Amino acid sequence: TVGCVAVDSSGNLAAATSTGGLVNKMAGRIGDTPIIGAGTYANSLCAVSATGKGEAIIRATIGRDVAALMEYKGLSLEKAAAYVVQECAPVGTVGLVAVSANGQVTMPFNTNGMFRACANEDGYTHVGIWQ
Amino acid sequence: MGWAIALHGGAGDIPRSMPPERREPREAALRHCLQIGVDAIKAGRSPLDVVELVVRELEDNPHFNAGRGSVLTSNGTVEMEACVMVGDTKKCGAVSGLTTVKNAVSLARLVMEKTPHIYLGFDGAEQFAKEQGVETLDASHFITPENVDRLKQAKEANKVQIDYTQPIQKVEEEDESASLPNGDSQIG
Repeated sequence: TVGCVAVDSSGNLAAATSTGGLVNKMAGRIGDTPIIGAGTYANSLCAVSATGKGEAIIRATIGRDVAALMEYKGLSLEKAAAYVVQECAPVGTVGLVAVSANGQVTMPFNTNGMFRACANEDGYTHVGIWQ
Repeated sequence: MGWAIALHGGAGDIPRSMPPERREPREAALRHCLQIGVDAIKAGRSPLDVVELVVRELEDNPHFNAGRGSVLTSNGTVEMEACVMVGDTKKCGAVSGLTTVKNAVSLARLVMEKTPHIYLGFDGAEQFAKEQGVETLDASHFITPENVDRLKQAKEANKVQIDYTQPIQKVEEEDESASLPNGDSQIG
């Protein structure tokens, strides 16, 4: 699964995700990617794109839960995303990338690796696979 | 406040023993796609344009599980899915069950912008793609030899695999600490 999230200097957010799904999935199986609030979500606070095992991501409403923790509990993007990835989905099933309206970036995962990259206006750039 | 961009190419059981010839092309692709996004956002493109542009590039790279390189169903076919969402309006579009559309993410954006709906799937999504004139290709374009092998392994083990999963071994040979022959992760 591939995905991208972006925020501009005015705080406008967007998310996109695309996938082929799971190897040996049943024909007709729908995964998390096209389910709004599961594998992909954006509102005025953050944009989220998830990857991993779709069934786990749908059950945990990963994308929407990150936004909801920010919206209702006032958590930062980093804390909201970390909580959702570590506490809401089984170990080994999910990773996500997210940005907030104020330019924060986070890329947590509970699998043993995630192909990921990020950059921001301050010149910070990161490309990684493992912790 | 400031712009920021993040992207992923899949998660899963990615072994640290992955050999350089498999790791480096993926890292290079991540850097390449990140730079495309950075250049676009610096040029004043909207975040929606940026995420579509970056995901199209990732879809076209056979090292990742989307577009060319999509993993296979139990029938040996591809069924691709994509989604876009805009934060301030919560407008969104999604597609599933695509077999011929070169860049599913762009069709998802068209669903958002050109229909009163959020989500189109299978025959309806393919028909909409034709009506919109998006680029389509024979399904064989999306199928790589590597993914044919992965399906064969998964069928033999009667398992599904996410983006990057280590090759499935027969139960009697399973050893979680064993290093992999090719070091590649075989999940989605």
